[in-house]
Amino acid sequence: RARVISVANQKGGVGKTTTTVNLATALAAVGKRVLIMDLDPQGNASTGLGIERNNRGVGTYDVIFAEVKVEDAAVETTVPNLWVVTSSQDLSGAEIELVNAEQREYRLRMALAHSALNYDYVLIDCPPALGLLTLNALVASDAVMVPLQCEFYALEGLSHLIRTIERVKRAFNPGLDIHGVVLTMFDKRNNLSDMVAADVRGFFGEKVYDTVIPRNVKVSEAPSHGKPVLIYDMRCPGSQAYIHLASEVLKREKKR
Amino acid sequence: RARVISVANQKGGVGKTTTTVNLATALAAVGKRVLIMDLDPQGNASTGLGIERNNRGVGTYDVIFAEVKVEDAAVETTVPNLWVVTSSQDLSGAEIELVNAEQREYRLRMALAHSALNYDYVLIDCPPALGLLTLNALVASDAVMVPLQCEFYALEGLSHLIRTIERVKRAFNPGLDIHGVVLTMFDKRNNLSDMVAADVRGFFGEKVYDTVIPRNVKVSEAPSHGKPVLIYDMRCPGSQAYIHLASEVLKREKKR
Ligand SMILES: Nc1ncnc2c1ncn2[C@@H]1O[C@H](COP(=O)(O)OP(=O)(O)OP(=O)(O)O)[C@@H](O)[C@H]1O
Ligand SMILES: Nc1ncnc2c1ncn2[C@@H]1O[C@H](COP(=O)(O)OP(=O)(O)OP(=O)(O)O)[C@@H](O)[C@H]1O
Ligand SMILES: [Mg+2]
Ligand SMILES: [Mg+2]
Repeated sequence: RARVISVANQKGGVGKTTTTVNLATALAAVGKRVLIMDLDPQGNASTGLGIERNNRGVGTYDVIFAEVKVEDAAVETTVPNLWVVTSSQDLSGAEIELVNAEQREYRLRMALAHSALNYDYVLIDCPPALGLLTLNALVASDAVMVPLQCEFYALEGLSHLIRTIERVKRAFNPGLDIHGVVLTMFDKRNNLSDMVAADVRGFFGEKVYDTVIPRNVKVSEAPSHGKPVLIYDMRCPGSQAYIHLASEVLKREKKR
Repeated sequence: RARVISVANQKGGVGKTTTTVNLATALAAVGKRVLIMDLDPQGNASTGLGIERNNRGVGTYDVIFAEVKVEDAAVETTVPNLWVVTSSQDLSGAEIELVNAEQREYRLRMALAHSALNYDYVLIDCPPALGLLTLNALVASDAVMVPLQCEFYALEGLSHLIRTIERVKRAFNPGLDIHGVVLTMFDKRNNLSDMVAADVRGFFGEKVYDTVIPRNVKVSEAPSHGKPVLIYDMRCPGSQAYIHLASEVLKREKKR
């Protein structure tokens, strides 16, 4: 049965989408069957995988609200072993629509339970908020991966995120764990990155992956070509880091 | 009477808070009386102005839900002529609470209308979403400033943001204008920045400020000292850019 992992952090621009797309690609490259659920109304993960806006049919909105099964919404990507359920603009009204919906926190969890999840991993790319969409992702997940940009403002919101995860674990999903914290956009030329990394390792210890994702311009260029950076430029430091992250994730999964 | 400007973009991490805090400081430095409303539950603007989390009393939540007047919520900062209405954690439940509230889109506008806004400018720092908090800001504003990171994903969401602003203008606030688009974190070493900047100028023409904010590590270090970068390091490229932006904003204001 598929392991479901949410990629979440309410701080904006910390590398949630970049981590989802590139970690998924690295897992697919070693033969894992992977599905990405694009739960962000911006739809960046769908774009980063080369799926044009006008090619997006049923998506995550329909899975949550119209009981469309995941297997009927998932589309292939150019990456072998990698599928995606795309996001569309109607998802931006979902936060409001969910407030008065039945079982509002469990809709995604129920949708995944009723689908034949013929995957090894399902990665959910979350929007930059702790609203009902992210809540649905956390309730539907086995674990949460937290990308953390090595910047001061990003550090600020971490304790609020952790408290929210604990609350979801107590109230809705006792099986939810923190898979790990991945440091992103690390810039070795600037002390701030070192300072933040040291703070986070002090606070989270083992939960912080050894792999640190460096700031690397190829990573930010890849989406404009509709490709994960592993396909756009396999040898660049960004790709190599995501390949290492994937092997570290798989090692942790074995130990479970 | 105060000019109210929202600083908004649903894309995360594009420099909304950094622009709000530093533009406000530059305007205050030339003698304008400025108020910042921190409408982001993360509360980064309040932190960037040195207001510790445990020093935050009534804030924007109370202005929206408990009819607290702005003048009773505004606190002084270490910057002369600059005040802030802080954000607190209860704001993170506001999106959900607003859905079934009376006059849900007009609450902030009404609160500002009933307050003695003894300021030249009110800048509203918005969260990374187009939900009811950002909607309240747009309905309450005379104009919107859009920070845009010179990255591909940031470009993607622009048309959705513009359509939302037009919808708010038609349905709730006919006086709403786009004040301008400010290019942020421009990195002259990488072509992506040039490409995005050219695209945006092609699309928005005059609306794009001449001033471009460069990527500058001092800008991201300043918040860890609880200071705007203009106070932390006046002479760095980041500070100089925000000073130029302030004079460009004032020039546009004169021409209105
Ligand atoms: N390692 C990296 N090196 C350079 N640029 C990066 C790196 N990781 C991400 N970026 C760029 O930084 C920006 C923010 O990353 P991304 O969009 O993945 O963050 P996010 O957390 O998903 O944002 P949002 O909160 O809006 O969903 C993007 O333009 C992306 O291309
Ligand atoms: N010109 C700049 N040079 C270097 N770093 C910058 C610059 N502008 C902003 N930053 C840093 O980039 C990060 C994102 O900026 P900021 O938090 O202001 O964006 P935001 O749009 O307010 O994010 P959110 O969507 O989470 O509210 C912060 O860590 C900030 O310190
Ligand atoms: Mg994203
Ligand atoms: Mg912000």
